[in-house]
Amino acid sequence: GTIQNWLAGYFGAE
Amino acid sequence: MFEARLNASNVLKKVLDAIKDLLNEATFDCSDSGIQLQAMDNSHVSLVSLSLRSDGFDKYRCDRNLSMGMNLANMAKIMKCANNDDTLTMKAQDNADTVTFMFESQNQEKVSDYEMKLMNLDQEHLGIPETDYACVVRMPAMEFARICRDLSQFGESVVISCTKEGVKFSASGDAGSANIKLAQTSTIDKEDESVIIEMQEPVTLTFACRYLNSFTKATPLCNQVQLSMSADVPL
Repeated sequence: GTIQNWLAGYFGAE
Repeated sequence: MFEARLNASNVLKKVLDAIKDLLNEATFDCSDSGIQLQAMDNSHVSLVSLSLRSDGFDKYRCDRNLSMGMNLANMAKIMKCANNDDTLTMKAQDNADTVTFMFESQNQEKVSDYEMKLMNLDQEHLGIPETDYACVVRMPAMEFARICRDLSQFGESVVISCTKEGVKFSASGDAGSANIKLAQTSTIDKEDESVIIEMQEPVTLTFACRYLNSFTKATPLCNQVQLSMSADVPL
């Protein structure tokens, strides 16, 4: 979950 | 009214093949400048960022911005019905809940149309941020696909090490280890076959084979692939 959250933030997802 | 025509359906078939293993569904955002698609893959690990510029179509018209949510498996079923050299026209009315794909054979003797229901998908504003990458490698796309395929036999991940001299791909596992080194091309006679490295500082990064192999589904779209790498940011 942590990496997914970081990637989502990196790509601009809220 | 939205209408986009390609003289060869094959172009959209290749685009769809490049993304359909990563995404189950996606929104095609149509505007005057073209079609944009940005979506994270089903596992939320990678981003697909696709831009089909209006001037790449043989005819393009988009009077009002339109977001078309599509199920890509259903779109693939439709695209499978087109011959590679059929003319393809995608059409949708403003505020429509369907999109139409029309295929016309070269001799105009066969015309088929397929209508697909659109979906309401959550709109997220995603993109690949502007980044100054430590290393940018340009190389033949087929060669990259081959390396990913070959190294996948030896491990679940590939280590990419890039220096000014060249780029090294490595994998290891129970069966042993594998290393593939590509030197920077000394003379650029054939641009499509060249390996070119722009390096600010060397990098060594590890990536999952599963994703690299998914990304290489885009190989038929272009002769060259560009790998942009920096520590702690996605490839």
